[in-house]
Parts: sequence; C-alpha cells; structure tokens
Amino acid sequence: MNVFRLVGDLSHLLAIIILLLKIWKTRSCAGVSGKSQILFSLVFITRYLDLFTNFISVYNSVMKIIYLVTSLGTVYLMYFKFKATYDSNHDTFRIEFLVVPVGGLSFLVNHDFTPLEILWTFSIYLESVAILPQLFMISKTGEAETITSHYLFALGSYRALYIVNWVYRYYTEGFFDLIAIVAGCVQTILYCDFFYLYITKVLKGKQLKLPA
Amino acid sequence: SFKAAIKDEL
Repeated sequence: MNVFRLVGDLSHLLAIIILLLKIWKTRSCAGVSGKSQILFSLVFITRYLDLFTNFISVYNSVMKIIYLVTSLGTVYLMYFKFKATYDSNHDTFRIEFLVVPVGGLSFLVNHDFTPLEILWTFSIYLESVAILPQLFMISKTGEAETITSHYLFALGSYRALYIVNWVYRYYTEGFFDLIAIVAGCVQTILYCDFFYLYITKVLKGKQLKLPA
Repeated sequence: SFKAAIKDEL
C-alpha cells in the first residue's frame, strides 16, 4: 500500500458516495446513466468473487464489500426507488457493444485460463469502458449538473492515481501487471476530454456545458 | 508473486 493507491481508493469511494448522496438528497437520478451504473456493478461482482476464496486483508475485504453494496444500492435507487426520475430517453448507449467484445477479449487475453481469472480480466477490461454510456449521455444532452461532474472527476482521478501507484510499485517492488496497466491507461484516457472541461469550466464556477 | 500481487488491489 502506498499513498497513490490509498488516495486512489478513497477517490473511488468518494465518487460513489457523491453519486449516492446526489440521488438521495435530490430524490432524482436525472442526468445519470443507469447503464454505466449497471456496468460498474457488473465490474465489482465479477472482480470481487475472490472475497470467498482469497483473504488479503481486512482493508481489502471491507472496501470490496463497500464498493459492492454502494454500487448495487445506486442501481437499486435508479431502477426502483427513483425510477420515475431516470432519464432513459437520453441513456441510449448499447451496452452489448461493450460487454460482448470485452467478454471475448477476456477469453483471449488473460493471465490464466481459469473461471475466476477470466472473470477478473473481464472486470478489468469492462471497467475501462464502463463510463462510456455516461459520457455518451452528457454528449447527447450537452450538459452535466455540477455535482455529476464532481462525481466524474473523482471517478476519473481514481484510475489515474492507480497508474502512478503502478509506476511506484514497478520501481519499489519490480511488480507490474500489463493487463491492469493497459486497461487503466485506456480508462484514464477516456476521461481526458472531461478533465479539460472540468478544470476550465467547473472549477471556475461554471456549469459543464458542451459547445453547441 | 506476479499474480498474487495485483489481487491486493481493488
């Protein structure tokens, strides 16, 4: 555990909590992509199956359980409790175009051809593109609420911090995992356009609006 | 080891 990894994990947790609080306080999930939230839940479910097979640390298990419960909670709020506020007309990304290729790739490129390892690989690849329905939705409506942009900034920062963590681990432990690194870089690159808008607009007190 | 290492991450 190093500081980049820890701050990355906390940033990830902060993102999830920001989104949950936004939905809970406003009693609305307008502007949030339910499809991205379903994909993130699928990411956690397929990655954290090792909760039952492999104990690493109390921190590791507790965080896994928190991520699982909070992401499933978000999906519950969106598709059940506050379903009437869900903006499905603008959430039209076809997730099968992500899940099917990612599923195929995880069978072809993995560390070990075993069920748990393939599911772990699937979750890493899927996470890298799971935000696309949300970004697609923002590009369709042309704007995002400020609280939603804080959510996206915290979520994007998390994987960027993980990349720094992997560089650090390579130099201090000689450790690297190419699957995680490549997917993590793809994931972070997808946020670059958003990061630019966030820094130039949201941090200066303006709402995030795309040029018409 | 190589694979055990990544699994300590989230």
